[in-house]
Amino acid sequence: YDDQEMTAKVEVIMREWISLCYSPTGQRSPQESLAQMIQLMHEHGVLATDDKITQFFRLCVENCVDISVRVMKSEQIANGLPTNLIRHRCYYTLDAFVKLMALMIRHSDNGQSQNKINLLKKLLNIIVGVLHMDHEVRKTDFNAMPYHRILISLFNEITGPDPLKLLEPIAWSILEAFGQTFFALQPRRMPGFAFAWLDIVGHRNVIGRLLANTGIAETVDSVKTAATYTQLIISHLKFLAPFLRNIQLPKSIAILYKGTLRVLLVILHDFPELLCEFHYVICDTIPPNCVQLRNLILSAFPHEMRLPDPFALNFKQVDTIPEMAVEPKSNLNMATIIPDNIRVPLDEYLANRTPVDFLPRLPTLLQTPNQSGTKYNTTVMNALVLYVGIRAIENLHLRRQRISTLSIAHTSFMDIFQNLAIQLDTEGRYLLFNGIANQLRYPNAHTHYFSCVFLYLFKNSTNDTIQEQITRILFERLVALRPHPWGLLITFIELIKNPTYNFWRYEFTSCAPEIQRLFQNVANTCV
Amino acid sequence: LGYDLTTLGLSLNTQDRKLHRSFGGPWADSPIRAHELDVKVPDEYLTH
Amino acid sequence: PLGRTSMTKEFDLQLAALELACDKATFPLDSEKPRNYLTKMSFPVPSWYGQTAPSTADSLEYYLRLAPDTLFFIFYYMEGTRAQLLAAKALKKLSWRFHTKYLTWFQRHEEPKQITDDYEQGTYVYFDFEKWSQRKKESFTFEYKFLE
Repeated sequence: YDDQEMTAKVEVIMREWISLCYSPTGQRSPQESLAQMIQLMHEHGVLATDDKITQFFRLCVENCVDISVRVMKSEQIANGLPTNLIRHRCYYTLDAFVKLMALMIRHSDNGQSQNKINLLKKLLNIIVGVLHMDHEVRKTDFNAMPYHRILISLFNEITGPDPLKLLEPIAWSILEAFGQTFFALQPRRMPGFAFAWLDIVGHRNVIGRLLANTGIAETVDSVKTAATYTQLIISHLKFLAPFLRNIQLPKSIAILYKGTLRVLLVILHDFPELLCEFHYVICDTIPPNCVQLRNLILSAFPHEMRLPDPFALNFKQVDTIPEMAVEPKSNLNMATIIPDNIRVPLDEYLANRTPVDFLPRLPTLLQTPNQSGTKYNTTVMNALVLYVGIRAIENLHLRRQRISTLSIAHTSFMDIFQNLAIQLDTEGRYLLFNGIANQLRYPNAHTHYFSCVFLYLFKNSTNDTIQEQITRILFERLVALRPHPWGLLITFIELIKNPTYNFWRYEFTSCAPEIQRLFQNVANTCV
Repeated sequence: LGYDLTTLGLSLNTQDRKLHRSFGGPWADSPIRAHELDVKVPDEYLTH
Repeated sequence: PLGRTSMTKEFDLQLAALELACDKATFPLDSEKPRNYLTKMSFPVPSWYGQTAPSTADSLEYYLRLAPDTLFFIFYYMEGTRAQLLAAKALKKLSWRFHTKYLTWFQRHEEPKQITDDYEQGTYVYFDFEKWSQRKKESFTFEYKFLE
């Protein structure tokens, strides 16, 4: 409950602060103004206890939000006023409140960095709490703007250039606190805040400070900030996934999806290493039918790498590219991504090809009864593919063999792929080949190995269905609009160019005139 | 689900890794222009 | 071959909340610092007006090709932006000097009559931003403590 007395104090203090904050002295010497405000707060006893402080700031947030919502409502009534004029009136109050919080965080308890970060976390928790309550209670009337402005302005203020190095000692704690706040506000939890959320997470300053170490992030470990940012992207893709999976694109989802593509394109362009390193977990979140979105992630390659022209190579030359023997950088703990009930017998089989009944049982082990819409556990399927591939590459290195369609043959590792390709039904095989195609990226050992797996399976399967389905998987990724991963291109080019695979002999390449034309077009482009 | 990603208002062919500095955000059809991009300027430049 | 997933009630509620939020979509200024004298609001102008800046616009080379008066406009009307910084850099390259007390740009009209460690004195051209024109000033003392 809120006592009227505290509400009254909040209004007095906020009114006093707003006039002080925009006054010339307030602009010129913010610290003095802050000192005056702290004095006033003490006189009103709003800083007396931890609870009082919490209650005071919660009421401040509610007060600012109410003022903004009322002003914007007047916009709807007095329609004549241009939106940005109304917006500026809202910003006037919101920005003053943000300035007060930022000054208190920056100058509280000089030297005691821990107090600064404690105050920041308290304020962020209060904002999240009020936002969540508002989102649940106001529902149709919920307006994200006030919270959107408070959060992004506070982020800009606190993480911006810090010439006095006041916040440098707690720079990572500050970024982590904001990362946790944005994660707590993710669209799956607050869909009504989703547009504001993506605007914040996709803001140039958030990207810059979490991924380019600008502002206070200069001295922060970029591995940690990249992981924080990736977690936010994954949480967002998990929200979009069901709607994209069903190609259910009402206007709101279409706008959100397009905005997501923009943000991911900026990441692909400026920070490709993030997508290289986290491609596995990100692609695991993307529905199998989101071909272009997945291609975008898989097209990333390390900035210093120069991609060989896929159209100018033949596969023999591809085999000799030095990077094709190098394991890609990854932070995955492979042992943990497969459930033990599969990994233990799998390890046993890979080592000794026993028990013989492991292969026939494997398709069932990959099924999941409860996941709606599919009978297979795609996460486990993807993990199995990558795990077997990594172990196969290790084994080749042990035997000092290069990766090639010959060296990968007749091994326990290839048994897994071959048997699954034969035993799985259409849906299962689609997911299996998807998992393999998700490894066709820039020149590295995984791209090399899995490209050879596809080529080997294509050549050695006795059943045209498998050749056709491999072709489908590659083709649907090629006919999608750009970008296309390098590994995908070299695999398909090899398939259609090298007579060993007899690609054009298969009936499915000419099953319909338009298909034949399409294949020819892609072949002409590739060759 | 396919978009021509070259029409989203991002100059993807720039060599430097600074697209994000003038990124107008997820809804922007064009980058932020120099006169819109707030940067830290010397105090004396704040002539207003 | 995967078919559709069945949409749960939770997904329907999420979509409903999203549709509502879409109508109150964010406004470009919501995440930008306010600027009173030159707001960033975009106005619907005729389509034949230049809609986007030339791709090379964000470079010092581009600003060096602008007339000084244009640079002065950018400097005084785009305060606190990258454009102001670029305009200031270009003016300095064109041998203008910013006086931090008069907040005015000066350029030597001829070699100064006197140069000491603390100041130089002579005839200058300066840009008068109130009259918006370049004017000459004779026997002006440019104290170096005001040289930016």
